[in-house]
Amino acid sequence: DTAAKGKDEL
Amino acid sequence: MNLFRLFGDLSHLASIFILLHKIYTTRSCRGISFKTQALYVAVFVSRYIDFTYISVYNTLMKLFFIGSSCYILYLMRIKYRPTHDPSIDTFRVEYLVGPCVLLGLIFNYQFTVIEVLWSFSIFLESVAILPQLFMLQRTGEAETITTHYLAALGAYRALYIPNWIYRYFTEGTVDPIAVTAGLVQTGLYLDFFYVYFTKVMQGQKFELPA
Repeated sequence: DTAAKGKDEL
Repeated sequence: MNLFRLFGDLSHLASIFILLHKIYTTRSCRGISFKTQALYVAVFVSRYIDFTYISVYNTLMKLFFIGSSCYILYLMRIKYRPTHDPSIDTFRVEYLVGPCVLLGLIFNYQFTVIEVLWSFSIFLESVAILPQLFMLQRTGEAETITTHYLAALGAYRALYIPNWIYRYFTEGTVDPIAVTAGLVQTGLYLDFFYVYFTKVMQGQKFELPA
């Protein structure tokens, strides 16, 4: 799921 | 979560407290670009509108960044309004926002409102400091506390770079949008960092050569 990349970062 | 990212986030947190401390102790927002601060509100609101739950840490930080950035605008616009001089805060923000909207529409991970806003916020964050740096360039000097604010803010994104390298090796993930924008963002600080390390850290005043 590419859309989730980096989404856990602020 | 790794130490680079944790210290990056803490540095970001520290930068906001330094800025608040500067405004409180000098009872003034002199030397601070309202435009840059307003852009940060736009950055946080457009990025964190994605309510996907990650962790307590993540949620608290998001709330803090939205809340504190709005509070700083209140301080600048209302409480300490007379201390802000719009005549030196003249960077044209439409030249930043326009291209970032365009970039967000072109480069995103999914063509949905949330994803485009997320990309837009990443691009906008990378250049949001420009009105502030432009102002610094115009006045040619800055209060030491203001330079500490900028250094902490610059360190935040700079620390995200080793975080991405670490994540690449441990998780095998790369976020090309965040990395590209992050490199640009850090690059914009290089000149500032040079003067900060060679002057402010040596106890001298932050002054740009004439």
